[in-house]
Amino acid sequence: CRRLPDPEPLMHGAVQSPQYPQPYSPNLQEQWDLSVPEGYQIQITFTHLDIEASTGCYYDALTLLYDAKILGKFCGQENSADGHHPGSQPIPSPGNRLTLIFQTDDNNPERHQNVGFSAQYQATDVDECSAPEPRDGSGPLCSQICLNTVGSYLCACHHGYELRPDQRSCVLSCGGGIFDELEGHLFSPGYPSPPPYAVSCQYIISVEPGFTVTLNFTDIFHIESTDTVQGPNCPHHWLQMTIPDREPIKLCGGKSPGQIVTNSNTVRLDYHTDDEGLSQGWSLDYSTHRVKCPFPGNMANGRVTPILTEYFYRDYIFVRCDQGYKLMMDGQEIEAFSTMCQSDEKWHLTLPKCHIIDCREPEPLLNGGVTFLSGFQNQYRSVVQYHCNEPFYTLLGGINVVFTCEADRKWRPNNDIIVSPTCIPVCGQPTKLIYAYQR
Amino acid sequence: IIGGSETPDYAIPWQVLLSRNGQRGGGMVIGDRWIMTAAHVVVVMGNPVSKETIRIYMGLTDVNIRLGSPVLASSVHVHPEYNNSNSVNFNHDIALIKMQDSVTFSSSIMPICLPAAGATYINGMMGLVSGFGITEIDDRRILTNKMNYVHLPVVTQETCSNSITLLKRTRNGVPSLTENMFCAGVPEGGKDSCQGDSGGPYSLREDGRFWAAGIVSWGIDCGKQGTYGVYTRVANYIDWINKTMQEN
Repeated sequence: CRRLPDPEPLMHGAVQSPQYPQPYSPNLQEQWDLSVPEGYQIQITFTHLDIEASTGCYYDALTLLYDAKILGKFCGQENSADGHHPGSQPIPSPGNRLTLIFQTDDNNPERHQNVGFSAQYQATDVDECSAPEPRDGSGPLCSQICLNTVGSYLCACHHGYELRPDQRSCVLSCGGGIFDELEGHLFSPGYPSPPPYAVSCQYIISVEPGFTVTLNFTDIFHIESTDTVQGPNCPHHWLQMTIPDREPIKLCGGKSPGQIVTNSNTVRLDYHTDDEGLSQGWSLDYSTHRVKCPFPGNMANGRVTPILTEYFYRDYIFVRCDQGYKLMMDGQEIEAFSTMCQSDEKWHLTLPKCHIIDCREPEPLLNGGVTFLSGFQNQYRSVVQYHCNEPFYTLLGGINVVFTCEADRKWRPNNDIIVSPTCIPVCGQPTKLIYAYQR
Repeated sequence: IIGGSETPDYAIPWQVLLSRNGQRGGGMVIGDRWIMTAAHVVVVMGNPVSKETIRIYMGLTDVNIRLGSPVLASSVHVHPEYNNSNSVNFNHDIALIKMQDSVTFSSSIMPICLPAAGATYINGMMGLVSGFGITEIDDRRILTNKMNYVHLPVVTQETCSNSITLLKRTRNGVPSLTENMFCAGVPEGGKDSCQGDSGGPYSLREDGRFWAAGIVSWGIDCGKQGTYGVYTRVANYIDWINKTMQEN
């Protein structure tokens, strides 16, 4: 056999005496066990009740019980002087259950046929928070703040405290842990109230590399100290600031440290008090700044963009060469260059150089040659002139053919009409003539 | 060359020596891959000789000293109207030879200019004819290995025609003079081109440039009184020359 699950409690319902609205029978003993979900209580409202009236509802009666406690015993008719009629007002149950017992004796009055009762019931929310504290010494439902909800309740804690696992009592909170947002606010437990004794709280501010943390103590700063000639000594209460690779620093006294630039992306704060003395506490805002990369400097024959006064982590810069120059990196020409400021305060690529371009050797000229008029090594803006091997060849057209190395790395004629120089042979002009002087 | 002189180096750098089966002929450089000559130099018994048999020498004035390796022909182009199977019709005596390799010009090898279209041949104008053909030493005709040249004036068509007509009365098989020919020489004789000079240049000088007025073609004897050398009138063939070179 398998036990059937309990039926889901209803949120509302109706209950009537047997045969209602017909007169009920004698010798009845009927019972209804009503229930609604936990966290609710039942309210029952009688729409009609007509039960033989008697003193103390001795003969016929409808009895309402909650955990064997009688909430009421009803009989009679509405507005009648006899009996005990519930009226039309809702009757609440202390909990989510209600038992109705309808009991009749062995005879009914002949003149009036009583029809019994008809009632509606519904679940209503219980305000657990307003309930009195239990007498068993277990304490209040919530140690600090009780929030009533429909069908239930929640406990909450005041600022500086956190809810314990029992979900009802509160414990002092350090508010510690890891703070990885780029800005934030920290404070001592219970701040601005003095914390209880023997506090040991740890706060770690850790943001991603490339950012540095700056602490700014605001408002009250009061940590018990012993003043010495060298300054406050922190023998019992202290706030210790630890930055990686540096000596920890203990802070105490009544004077705020103000702003502390850590130059680190990680800072650990340990707040310690012993079980004596008094420290009112502290609070701080922290902010972060991106690390700075060195100024890229001026590029020879090129420029860096964008031009900023300072360059920070994740900033990009681009390098462009002036016209007639090309980007060179590790002996190789590159089409474009950009570099990013890294978290280690260095550019992820070293800056390239701008080298002057060259047009390579000019096209050779058959039966001629080329001479440099200006520039050298075929560099940008070099000017060359073509010539033919005279006197045996001459340039077609007979005009000077001058080419300039342009920014597109091509030799371009100064005169756009010329496509390419050509040497044509010189005819009929021997280098030696036959002379006859004898007459 | 009859009655001429040995040519100094670099004086006639367009002169070409053609050799075909031991026969000498002349030619002239007109381009870095083109030689112009007489058709009868490259046509034997009415048939063009094979290009492989033609040897081309340029840039020399003494065959003995600087013969060197010949340049080879890649194609031979005879004027399409040349028809001299009986050796009496020298009309259209012109041919072009294309060389396998181009030539770089220098003092020793230089092209001669082609005549302008409509160039005129003025009577009495002195021209320069040259070649490696027969010469005359002590009244004996010998084949020389040195380039010779001689200056000869242009003769009117009428004078030349009359001399040929006169000769035709006493000789058989004398070729006829056509408008595609002109004559050069002196009436008293003693100066002329001769066998072996055929195909060589007869040049006129104008504005400091020599131009190819004629191609040594034919004549009755050499240097004889009352006879003239007959030359192909190059100016009549400019269109054919340009067309042939462009198409090839």
